[in-house]
Formats: sequence, structure tokens, C-alpha cells
Amino acid sequence: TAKQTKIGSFFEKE
Amino acid sequence: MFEARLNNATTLKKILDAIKDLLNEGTFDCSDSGIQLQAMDNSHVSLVSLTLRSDGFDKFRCDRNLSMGMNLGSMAKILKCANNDDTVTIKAQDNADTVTFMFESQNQEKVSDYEMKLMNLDQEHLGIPETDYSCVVRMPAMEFARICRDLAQFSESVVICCTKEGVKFSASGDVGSANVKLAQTFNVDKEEEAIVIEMQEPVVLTFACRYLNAFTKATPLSNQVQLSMSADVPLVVEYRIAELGHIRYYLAPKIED
Repeated sequence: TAKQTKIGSFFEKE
Repeated sequence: MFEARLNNATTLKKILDAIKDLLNEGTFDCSDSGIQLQAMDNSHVSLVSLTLRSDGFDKFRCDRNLSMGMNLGSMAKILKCANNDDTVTIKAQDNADTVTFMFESQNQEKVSDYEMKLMNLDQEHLGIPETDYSCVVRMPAMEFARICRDLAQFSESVVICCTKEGVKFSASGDVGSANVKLAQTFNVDKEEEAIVIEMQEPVVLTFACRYLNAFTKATPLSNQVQLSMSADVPLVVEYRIAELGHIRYYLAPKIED
């Protein structure tokens, strides 16, 4: 089964 | 002083419909270049990015940068009070804690205004880098909405496989499996019916259907939708808003454990 990733792990916080 | 006017309330109603299922609230950042909103959904799986350019408004004035945190459910209640062909003006004083929506009928005989309290939202802002995507697909927005709706019946997830031959959407679950293949179109009469695939490298990605279906609430804003994909990075689903801007949804992929 595929695990849902979080969007924050792909983009840097500003 | 901030003031932004659209001669037709329909566009603003459609924009709100496109974001209110994903977001309970959002901060509208206003500057002389226009209005921007960026917010993650409650579960932090997707990100909504809305850009409305100042030159797309029928009148736009923003003397000082202004961030207006709004409850989108409350905003929806207010916009319900506007007729589609009303002129809508959004107004706020500098440093105000309220925003006013004014609706004017075409014949100017009815003018209503609704004042809404603003919220102080402590939202994280994410920097989204410019990315060259492996595959970019443009297709009719209605077709994409139809596929997302159909495949959601079979599984919580949809697999998008893009090659130079075409794009395939697949879902499989207890009932069985479903595959929808779209080939690139050639010589279509109308540009809005075209399916165009720009591929550098083929990609296969898995996404949650419920978010894709939430994004398709933007379908009334645009004839076409653009999907941008690269391996192991968020999908970008973009709807252009004619002469005004765009709404982009970023969706984190599902990745094999």
C-alpha cells in the first residue's frame, strides 16, 4: 500500500 | 485603503466554490500587484495557491499591503447574497479588523453591503520553487472532473501514468479495476477540447481521489486544466481564470512504503 505524504515535506517554509 | 471591484459577482462566487471545501479559512494578501492566497488543507496534504492580478479587476486600489484573514464559510454566506450579475466591491481600511462586500445591481437600484470580521490567522507560508516538470498535460477541465468522479468509485487512490502516447488514469479496489486512457489530440476544431501532452520523461504517480475531486470544484472557472507531474513530487493542477489569474492546487503523492 502507498503512504500519503504531506505537502510541507516538499516545500520550504518561508 | 483597499478597494477591488469586479463587474460580475459570478467569478468571485466560482473562486470561493473552488476553495471552500478544502479550506475553512484563508489569508488574502493584497498588494498593488493584486490578491494572493496560499493555504494548506486541514490535513496538510494539499496546498491551494490563488493569484488574482490587479489589472484583471475593473477597479483596484491598494495603498498599503494588507493581509486579510477570512473565514471562508462566512464569506460564502455573504456571496450567496449577491446576484450573479451584481457588481461586487471588496473594501477595507488600512489596519482594519473588518472587510466590506458591496453588491450593486446592474440598474443601480439595489445596493447592499455586508461587513465581515477579519481573523488573525497564523498560517505557514511555503516557498514553491520553479520546477521543470517531466510531464505536463493539458486537457478539458470537464473531462478531468469526469474521470476523477468516475474513478473515485473504485478506489481511494488513482494512478496517473503519463507517456508520450497518452495519459492513463487507473483505480482498482474491491469491485474491480478501472482504466481511462486519453491520447493526445491532433487537429481538434476547438482549442478547449484539445489534449496536449508535453513529456520529457514518463511518470507514474499515485494520488488520493478525494483531493483530486475537491480540486475539480474549480471546473466552472476554466475550459482547460493543466496537470504538471514529476516523479515523487507534488502534482500541480492549474486552472486559469480568464484575464484575472489562476488557481493552482498542489497535491502530495502517495509513495510506496
